Amino acid sequence: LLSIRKIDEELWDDIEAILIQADIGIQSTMRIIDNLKDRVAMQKINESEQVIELLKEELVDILRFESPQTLHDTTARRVILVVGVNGTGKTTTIAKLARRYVNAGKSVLLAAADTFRAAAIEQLDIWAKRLNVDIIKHERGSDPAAVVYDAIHAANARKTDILLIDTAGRLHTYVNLMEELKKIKRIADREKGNAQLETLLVIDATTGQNGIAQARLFDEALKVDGIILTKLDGTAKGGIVLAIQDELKIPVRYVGVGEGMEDLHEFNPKEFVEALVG
Amino acid sequence: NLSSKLQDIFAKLKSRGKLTEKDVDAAMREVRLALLEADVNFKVVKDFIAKVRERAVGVEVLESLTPAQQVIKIVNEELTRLMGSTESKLSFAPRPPTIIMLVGLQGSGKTTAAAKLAYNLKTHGRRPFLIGADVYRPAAIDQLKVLANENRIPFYSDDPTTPPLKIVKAGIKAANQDGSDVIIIDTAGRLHVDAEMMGELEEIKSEVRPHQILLVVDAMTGQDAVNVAQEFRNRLDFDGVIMTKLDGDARGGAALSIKAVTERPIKLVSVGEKIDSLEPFHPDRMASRILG
Ligand SMILES: Nc1nc2c(ncn2[C@@H]2O[C@H](COP(=O)(O)OP(=O)(O)OP(=O)(O)O)[C@@H](O)[C@H]2O)c(=O)[nH]1
Ligand SMILES: Nc1nc2c(ncn2[C@@H]2O[C@H](COP(=O)(O)OP(=O)(O)OP(=O)(O)O)[C@@H](O)[C@H]2O)c(=O)[nH]1
Ligand SMILES: [Mg+2]
Ligand SMILES: [Mg+2]
Repeated sequence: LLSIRKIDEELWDDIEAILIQADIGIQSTMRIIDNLKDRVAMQKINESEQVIELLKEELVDILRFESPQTLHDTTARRVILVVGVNGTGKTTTIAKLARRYVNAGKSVLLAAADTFRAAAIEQLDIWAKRLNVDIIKHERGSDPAAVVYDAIHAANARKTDILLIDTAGRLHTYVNLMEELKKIKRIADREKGNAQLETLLVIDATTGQNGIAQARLFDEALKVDGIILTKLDGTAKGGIVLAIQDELKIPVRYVGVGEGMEDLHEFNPKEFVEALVG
Repeated sequence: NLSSKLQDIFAKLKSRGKLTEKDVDAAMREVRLALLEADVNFKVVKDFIAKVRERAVGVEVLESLTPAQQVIKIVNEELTRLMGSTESKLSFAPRPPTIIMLVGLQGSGKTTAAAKLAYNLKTHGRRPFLIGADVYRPAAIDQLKVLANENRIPFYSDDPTTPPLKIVKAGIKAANQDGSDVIIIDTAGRLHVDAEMMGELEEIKSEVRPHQILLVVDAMTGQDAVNVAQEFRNRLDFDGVIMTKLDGDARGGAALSIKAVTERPIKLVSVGEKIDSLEPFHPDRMASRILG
């Protein structure tokens, strides 16, 4: 499709089709193509492969981020709050993160703060047993904030390196549920002691333009430090993270590529863009 | 919104007469933008715009409607025609039991939809039975069991080391002994490109002959919806769709894409997490939600 050919309207149409079908969204797509057309004119480019290379560079530039110093501190204790709308893969991703940290020799504790959904606690409990890590859990229906409070105090007392907090899925449009999350974060922030608090938003790669609304509202409520993009092992390209990073500057930290505890990779913008452009 | 954008475009249209190509081009750009922002599939949008443009160009500007109103009217008519103009009902077997199998991608809402569907049928005087055939996801069977017990719906499953087909067959036996007239099977989420897992569904279908196979789709699904729907249709020839999480603000363009590409109707929508949050699908409401 993008092999040697003229730079004409048809090429721009094909690029537009690729970007839109990758869920990058029409607004970001139009901006990217306008920038490309400018560069093609300025640099007097006449080969289509060069245009494709410029396109990839442009996309990688948007996705690149300077990871903050706090992320590189491997000795830091961490409290990681995992949030997102229903069914995106939060609970499974926590299992994967726990696995990474255990492999890196860290002590890990899980907090089952989804006290709402049927068998949510049981689901995380099974992962804890498979990972051989401890879990803090209360009764179903209890206050999630109380679970978080107990878990942080347990982690502080045991000097646990990594505390991973699972929360109930919730649509960003439910003000009361977003308030509940804000309260949870306030408690975590207040009680965390010397730990770094991180908030990670889990986004399903099949999500369309609604992903931007999700990121916006979760960021407004909590200040999101990073995104985990799940289910990239399907056929969806996950281009929505480009629009999210473009508008909100929230970087992708990891991608989920399967249902097992090993199926998590650090985000690599170049690989992601290669797969997206195809 | 779209109608006000179209009003602005045609505000400058001074002459009465026909809508020219140039008039229609500007309007089509706005309609295309609205549909793409609503997650309607790129190719479906292309075909749709071509149809609308054909109808709009040369249309007499009527005395009774403004040009913007006329274009909107054409767009709405074409949208409703695509979405299906009548509500599509769940169909039941001529003789009980009716067997319904729920399938779809991971996390789309199948397990909760199974329980909600059972609850809905119970309130309509039927005798539903739930079978938990997801042996892969940790505590999936517990999840359905809790929902079944909370709502007093008979339930069957087995140890997760049991093959799903075995669970389904034993469940149907138990349901028949129970005198149930609708059997709802919850299956594990799976990728349409996972040959082995899709094969598992094909095997259950051929052995058990469900009366209805419903594809459960998340309303926030983007461009990938057609890939998923086409593959599920090619492998399983599903009968209809349940669209979930419509209580959010996703425009739900995937509904249009799936219908356009598979010709299978959306039968039910889920608008919340409560057990009574299943509703019939209204194509006209969906069309205006998509247009925004
Ligand atoms: N193929 C694939 N499936 C995934 C991935 N991540 C999670 N899943 C599956 O997605 C489904 C939902 O995962 P959960 O971890 O329960 O999602 P959740 O966000 O915790 O869901 P709620 O708590 O109900 O909001 C499960 O079937 C997971 O196995 C991934 O990267 N790839
Ligand atoms: N707000 C909202 N949440 C929903 C709706 N339908 C399902 N959910 C939630 O979405 C999440 C996933 O639902 P499940 O029923 O576990 O999804 P599933 O398809 O069975 O997931 P897998 O078995 O892992 O493939 C849960 O948190 C549900 O409560 C809905 O209509 N609205
Ligand atoms: Mg969960
Ligand atoms: Mg399920």
